[in-house]
Amino acid sequence: LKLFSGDQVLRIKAKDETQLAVLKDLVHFKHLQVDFWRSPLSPNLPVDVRVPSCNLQAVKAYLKSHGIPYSVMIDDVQVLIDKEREAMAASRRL
Amino acid sequence: ERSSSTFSFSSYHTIEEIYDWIDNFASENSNLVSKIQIGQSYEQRPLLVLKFSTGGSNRSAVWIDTGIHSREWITHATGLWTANQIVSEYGKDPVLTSILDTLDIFLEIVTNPDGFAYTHSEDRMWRKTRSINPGSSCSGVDANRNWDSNFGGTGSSDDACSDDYHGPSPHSEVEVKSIVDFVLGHGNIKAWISIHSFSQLLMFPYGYKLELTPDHQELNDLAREAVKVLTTKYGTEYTYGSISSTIYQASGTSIDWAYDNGIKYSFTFELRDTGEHGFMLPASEIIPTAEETWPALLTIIDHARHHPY
Repeated sequence: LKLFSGDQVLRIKAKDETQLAVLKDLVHFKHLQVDFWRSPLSPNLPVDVRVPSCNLQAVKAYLKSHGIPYSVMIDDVQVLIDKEREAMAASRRL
Repeated sequence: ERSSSTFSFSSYHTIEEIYDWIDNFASENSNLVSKIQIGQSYEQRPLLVLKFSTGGSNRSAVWIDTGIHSREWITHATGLWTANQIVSEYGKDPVLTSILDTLDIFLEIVTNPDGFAYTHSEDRMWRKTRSINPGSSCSGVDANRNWDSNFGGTGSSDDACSDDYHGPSPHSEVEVKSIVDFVLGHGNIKAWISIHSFSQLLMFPYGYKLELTPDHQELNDLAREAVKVLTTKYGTEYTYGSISSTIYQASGTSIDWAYDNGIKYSFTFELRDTGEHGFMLPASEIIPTAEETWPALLTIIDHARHHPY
């Protein structure tokens, strides 16, 4: 059973095409194991990316070094998964 | 004995619960609903389609699928609610009643059952099918890059480890092939709606190229109308347009295949995103999401009904 403890989802807003290209490069850095929930497509659209906890520092540093603004959309993915499970179990009992 | 009337639509469910519900739902509403098995998944799960029909033979029909990307749980949940809504509203809602008096509706709620089961048992974030890729340690194919519509082109990956992996050949995934065979065998599908989540978009062909379809203006106008009625419900804002102009070029998608095979009214939804949870949309948002999607679905289907071709 795969755990997502400490994984975060970052919402990133690229300002222009240059920053968008930097985000697209992130797709190719396979060692960072990022999972794009919303892909880098246009500066008008936000990008959401799940980042494993072990690579958070590296990804955030990468974004900062390129001046790309982001916010933490989900602080801990596993907490939400646990809540989903509890909700499903409660529903089943009901 | 279990009844589908005790089922909670405001909760997420396992595949076993959904399959049980489908059985009960079809048997309790046999005047309007029948269950069709169109194939078996890679891991031998039944691929089930609900047929809503008031009679006739080989009527013009609408195809709706939810959950081809297994981690998008809100789509399966919306599919369940929608199925129930069709039965509940037939005879009450004049638009739906008129639709079902002339058209059939086919609804596949769990389009990727192996992936869906895997999201419950192993990896909540799983998106692909679960087929084994010879020569790779990575499993699965993106079932929405596996269609024979510019297969292997821009916006799909040849890396079996990628979430966008297009697979070894067009329709290599039995989950895709089963739909292709069913739809081509039927021969009278006039509208196609593939439901995904969660970016609040309503899109139409093409995805694999930037060119506009010959029907672009009509599809664009219809998308605008559908988005308008969707937004009216709770103020949820959607963007609409062709896949390639709205978000990205993507090859091998279902709606491009449908369009290129003569189904003019081909659309794909990306359902609600609160900007807070992504695929982990709280269960409390299931019913609002389904409710706002419903009038948009009816708008598209009713347009197809009034514009035979």
